[in-house]
Amino acid sequence: MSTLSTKSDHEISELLDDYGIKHGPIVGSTRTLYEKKLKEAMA
Amino acid sequence: TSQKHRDFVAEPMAEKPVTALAGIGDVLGKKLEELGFDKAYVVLGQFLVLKKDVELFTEWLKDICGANSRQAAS
Amino acid sequence: TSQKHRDFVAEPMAEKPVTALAGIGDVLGKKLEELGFDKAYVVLGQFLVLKKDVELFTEWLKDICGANSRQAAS
Repeated sequence: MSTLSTKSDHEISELLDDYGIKHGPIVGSTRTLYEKKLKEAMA
Repeated sequence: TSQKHRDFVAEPMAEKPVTALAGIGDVLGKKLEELGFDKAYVVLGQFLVLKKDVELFTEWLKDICGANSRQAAS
Repeated sequence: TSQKHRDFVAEPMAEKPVTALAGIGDVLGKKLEELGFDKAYVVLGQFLVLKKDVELFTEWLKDICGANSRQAAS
């Protein structure tokens, strides 16, 4: 899970889609939120 | 809506400080300013980049500055 | 400004697609849509989050979808 921060924005976006998490573009100001939501979903 | 919100929407946002937003008091305002969200339009930008999704925006606001549900909802 | 831009600002942005923005043709529009910037308001959001800094915004647009200077400036 800690590898999330090493993933590209595109990879994060694909993971969000895989986990069915609604999201907008992955940019500097939104990435932290989406990584947190992915960690919660993966847990 | 609160008087604060009515005052806010009554005129163009322009360079209003983040504390002009309903629900954002001095403590939250200070935290947001430290994070670079010093103007109301920057917070608006974040809302738009979150696709105007209130749930996502509320969660984001809670995460970055510890806003509670009521403040975030405002 | 271009006619496209005048058309764009002539009415509320609402849910206009990203290709409604001046300088964003089909190719750039497709790339931006794939990145989640499917609506004009989302691109506006990013501009606001970048504190309306044209240089930063232009650089960002070039980085994420290979826009050239003219397109980004539009």
